[in-house]
Amino acid sequence: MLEARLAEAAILKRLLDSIKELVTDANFECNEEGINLQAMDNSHVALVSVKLSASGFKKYRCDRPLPLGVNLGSFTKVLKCAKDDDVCIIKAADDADILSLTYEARNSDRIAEYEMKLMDIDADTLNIPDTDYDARVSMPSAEFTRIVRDLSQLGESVRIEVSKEGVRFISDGEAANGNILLRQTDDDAPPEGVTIEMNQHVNLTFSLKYLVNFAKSSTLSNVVQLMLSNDVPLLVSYDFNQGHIRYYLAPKIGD
Amino acid sequence: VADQHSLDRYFGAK
Repeated sequence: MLEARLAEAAILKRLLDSIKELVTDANFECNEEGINLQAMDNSHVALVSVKLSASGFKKYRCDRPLPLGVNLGSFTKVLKCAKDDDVCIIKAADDADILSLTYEARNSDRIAEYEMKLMDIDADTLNIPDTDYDARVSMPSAEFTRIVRDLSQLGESVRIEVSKEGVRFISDGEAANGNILLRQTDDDAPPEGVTIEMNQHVNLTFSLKYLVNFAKSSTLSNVVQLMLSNDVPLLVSYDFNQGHIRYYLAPKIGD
Repeated sequence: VADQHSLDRYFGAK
């Protein structure tokens, strides 16, 4: 069985907001180390990977590995019934087809109980190799959100170029184009500043639609890391106290 | 026009 007590429902609410438009159904894989989710979007171009460590919960118990197949739309609706600062307890019995959620109000005796149907989801798990990326960029997550939102007004794609000069985001739309250069900030480390590590010049193009979606995770962390190597998927990573959310996005290829 | 490969091409199934 699973019993996990989260100090604040906000983390789960934000996580669901970050993935619900990318993925419809997914397995939350629970084991004694915590809860993991890996799912691809329909087109298999983007992948989201979530980790919530057991140590990030106020109380956590999972006797044996348990996949909780969830419709993310339904989960979002049930989580909307929780206040951000409610204590959130999730429970599932072995082989059960129900996930129960309890929200305990912080400053009152209100206890709300919800149940959600679980489903069998047959999804392939991808084996993501450890990669030594050619470039790592760390920047304020709000800055990344602004860049991808701004450029998505102009075109469908963004070219990300990492060079000695810094990291440049370039959008070439039909009617307008734009580019934004971020230089490494020498006197300011993350979360406010930008750091760039580069072994090799990188030049890759990605669909902005997905990046705008990934940027929703800025509610979970003030810092985002972009890891890039030529001709391999981009890794966009947000770390927070209880775990992380990572996105992989296949690069666009020239014709 | 640029296009994308699927991630299956980069990451093998477990």
